[in-house]
Amino acid sequence: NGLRNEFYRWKFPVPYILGDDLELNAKGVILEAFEMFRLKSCVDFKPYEGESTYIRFLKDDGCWSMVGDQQTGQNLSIGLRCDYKAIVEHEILHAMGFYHEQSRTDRDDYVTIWWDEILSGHTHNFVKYDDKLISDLNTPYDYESVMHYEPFSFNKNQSIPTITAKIPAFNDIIGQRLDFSSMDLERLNRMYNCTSTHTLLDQCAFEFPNICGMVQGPGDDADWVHKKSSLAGQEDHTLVGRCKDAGSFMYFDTGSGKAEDTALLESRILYPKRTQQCLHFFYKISGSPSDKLVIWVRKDNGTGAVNKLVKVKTFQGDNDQNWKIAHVTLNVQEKFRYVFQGLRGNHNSSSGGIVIDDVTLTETPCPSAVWLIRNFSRLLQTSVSGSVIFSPRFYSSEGYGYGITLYPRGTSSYPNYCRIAFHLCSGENDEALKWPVENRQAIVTVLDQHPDIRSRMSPSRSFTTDRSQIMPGTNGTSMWDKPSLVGKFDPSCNCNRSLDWGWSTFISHKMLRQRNFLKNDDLIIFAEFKDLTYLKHTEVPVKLAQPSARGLILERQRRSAQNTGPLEAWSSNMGDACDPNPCQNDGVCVNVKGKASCRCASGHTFFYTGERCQVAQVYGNTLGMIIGGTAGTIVLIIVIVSMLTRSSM
Amino acid sequence: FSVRHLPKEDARDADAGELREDIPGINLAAGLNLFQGDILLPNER
Repeated sequence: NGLRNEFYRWKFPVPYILGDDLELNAKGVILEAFEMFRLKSCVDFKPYEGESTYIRFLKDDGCWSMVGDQQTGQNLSIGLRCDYKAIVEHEILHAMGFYHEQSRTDRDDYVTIWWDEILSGHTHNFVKYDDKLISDLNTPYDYESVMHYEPFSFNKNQSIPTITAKIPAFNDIIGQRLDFSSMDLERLNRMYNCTSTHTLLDQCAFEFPNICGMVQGPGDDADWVHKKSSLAGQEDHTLVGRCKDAGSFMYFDTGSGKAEDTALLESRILYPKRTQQCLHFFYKISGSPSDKLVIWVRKDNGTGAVNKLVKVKTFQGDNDQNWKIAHVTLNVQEKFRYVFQGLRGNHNSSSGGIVIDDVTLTETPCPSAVWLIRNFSRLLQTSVSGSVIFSPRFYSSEGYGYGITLYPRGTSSYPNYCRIAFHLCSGENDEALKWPVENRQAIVTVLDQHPDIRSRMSPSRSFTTDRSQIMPGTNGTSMWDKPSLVGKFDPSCNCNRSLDWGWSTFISHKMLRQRNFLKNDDLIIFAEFKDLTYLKHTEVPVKLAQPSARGLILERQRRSAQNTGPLEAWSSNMGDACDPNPCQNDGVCVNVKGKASCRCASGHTFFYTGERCQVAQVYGNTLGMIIGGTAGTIVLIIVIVSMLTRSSM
Repeated sequence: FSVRHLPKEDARDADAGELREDIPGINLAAGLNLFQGDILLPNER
């Protein structure tokens, strides 16, 4: 449901300002949403540096945005209770030029609007748009869109919906606030002609015989085998063996051979843009516990040859033959390949080997805490409301110890949800660290284990520690003081755990069974504890807008263009300066303090300028191509003619 | 894992223990009546 008029499209990167009225958590969530755009699309953002157009994020009442680039700088509000990743993504998608899904021209084919159930004075919230104004970008109606409203929006009666799906199964889906849907991304990428994303370098589910351009390493003893899911216990991770004749993985058989036998699997050559990457994959070592999986990086040696090997991490076998998740931080700035080395251990024989699947390489930091909980369905069955399990202790990059508390069957108020909470743990660095620990953002994410990272819709919640969060029943003791002072001892970690701070409705049991949250019956939770102190003062003053200089190559022509009189005269003679529209060539009229001002349309080749958009101009690069092409043709003709002349002589 | 029980007062909620409100609910509670719930129109519209 995107605006057709290309005038409202952004040029990337989009300049942004984070207003200092924003909550610290909101600032962190906005930056997290930017990273999702960079990971899944070509949309990019940069701090404002005096550009004529920008988005200024501020904390006003509620969550709202304008639709499309207004070309003048615009505000976007992330108010109280709006600081969720999916809500920020929703508002930014408005700014990118998208309306709500349920206002599509053809929406009545897919949803029913219950007009009698809408709050008085709010029916305008359910208007639909003419397809002259908006385009569906040739995509079907998307119940899963993050731009769709939920069934109970603007309802009179708390239990009666105002909007329902014609296919009832989607009543639980519309209004999802997990993340972008695949269709949201398809549309965004179509609208902005995206061909790649900023931070996704590589991913492979090994579903196709080309294995994503990976190659068997030179000089090794054996090869990795591209294998299909077969018997029970030999399922892939992508499809978990659910699909006949599909679901493949890479396998190094360590059953026979000699100790130290090696098989290398190398990625194609990759070109990083940032300095840090995260290699993320699933693996299992199903043979001997003495087998190893080693991750290497083969870098450019300075001459352009990619042959400088650096060992990064080793995964040792154990007796656990389940799929495990792995994250490996790479720090590469030159072209490189990542390498999986299977290493046979010192054993006589075994039935099994090393398996890898669903590999992803992003230019983002790896999560600092990854908690994998096996047999989650059984845990759900055997738990009761209020019972909890604690994660192991993790450490943040600064050295603070922390953990996650999971209430599988939630609390008495919400027994159909999992409650997930964050707490601090005492740790080995406590004496060196500053307490209470304030201005840190705790982010908890339940991983949707979809093999394509762009299709993952993982719910995420966050809060920021501050001095207002006080221990109950104390005289102002901070919850974020040293856990050895304010926490309780837990023998499972041999540490003190603080009170937890979390979300009773983090994820419903119904949602857990959808998507890929419980693949292999494993629940995976990521957690971060990041210092946001550097975001306390981010506001920069807006500079006087400079006139846009894009493509102004025919300025002389614009000045000499025939005009039909100054717009000011038009404005002063009319009641509404924009009625009738004085702008030509599909220009949009904007009433600026009672005077008409034209916002001219633009296309791929031409754009319009002039007070009334009366002058068609050609973009500089197009003109360059035309001039270059013409000059080249003339030169070619001269050469051919001279050659023909010589040969005839 | 060992499954345990915690005293109720040991658990505090970042969102006041409520279901996450969606955008229309947040904006209605804030007294806003924007176009389509959360769209700010340019002044002339």
